[in-house]
Amino acid sequence: KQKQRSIASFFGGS
Amino acid sequence: MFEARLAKGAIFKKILEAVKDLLTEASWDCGDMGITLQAMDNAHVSLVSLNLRSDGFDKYRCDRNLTMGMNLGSMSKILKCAGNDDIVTIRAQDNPDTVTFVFESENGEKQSDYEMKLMSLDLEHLQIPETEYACVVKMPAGEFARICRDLSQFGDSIVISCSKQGVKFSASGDIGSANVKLAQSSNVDKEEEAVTIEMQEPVSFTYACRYLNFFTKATPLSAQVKLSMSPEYPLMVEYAIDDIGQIRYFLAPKIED
Repeated sequence: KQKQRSIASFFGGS
Repeated sequence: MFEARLAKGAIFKKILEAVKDLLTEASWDCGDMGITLQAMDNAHVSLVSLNLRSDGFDKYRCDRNLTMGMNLGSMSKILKCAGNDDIVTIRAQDNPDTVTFVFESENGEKQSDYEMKLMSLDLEHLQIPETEYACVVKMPAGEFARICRDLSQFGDSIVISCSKQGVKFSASGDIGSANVKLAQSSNVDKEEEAVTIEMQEPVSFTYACRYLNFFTKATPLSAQVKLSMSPEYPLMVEYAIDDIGQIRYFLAPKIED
């Protein structure tokens, strides 16, 4: 199973 | 007041086509330096960052910094009313409730104006650092769109692998598997047809087809697309917009749960 992180989490967002 | 005039109005039409399927609404930030837009898709998996420099416009005036929240579906409807050869002007007052789009035909004989209500949007603004990427691939934008479309038939994801030999796009699913390999161009007469790879270290990452296909809606803006990849970092897909700016899409890679 694959998942994706929120894009904001890469750029210091919530 | 704010006024931005672009003789090549078709650029605005193409920009809206490039964002309207991915984003429902977004803030257009206008300042001395130009116009920027940053927004995440509804699922917060991808990010769009658009930059249009003030010196790229035929006329640009911005007395005070403005943030204009717009419904992009509505904006797209309005820009579809502009002809491909029309001159487009965007105009607003200092504390605007509405924005006005003015379309002028090349010969000046037809002028239309469309007023659109603005929205108050409370959106998170992210800081995107400049990064050295492990791999940067430049390739014809049409070729990238074609590969994404073709490989989407095989599965939900595309694996992009980059090494000194070239770049490989792979997908697999119920009907089978597909691989498309592109070698770095050895001898190119036309720069826009070239495939070039700048590599610090080889990489291989998995990305959702659905989003890559959204990004390729920007293909009419640019002959070439730039794909930048690094471990632990989102993919950046960048299309230059003439000599006025660029649109960048960021996509988090898929990882094993």
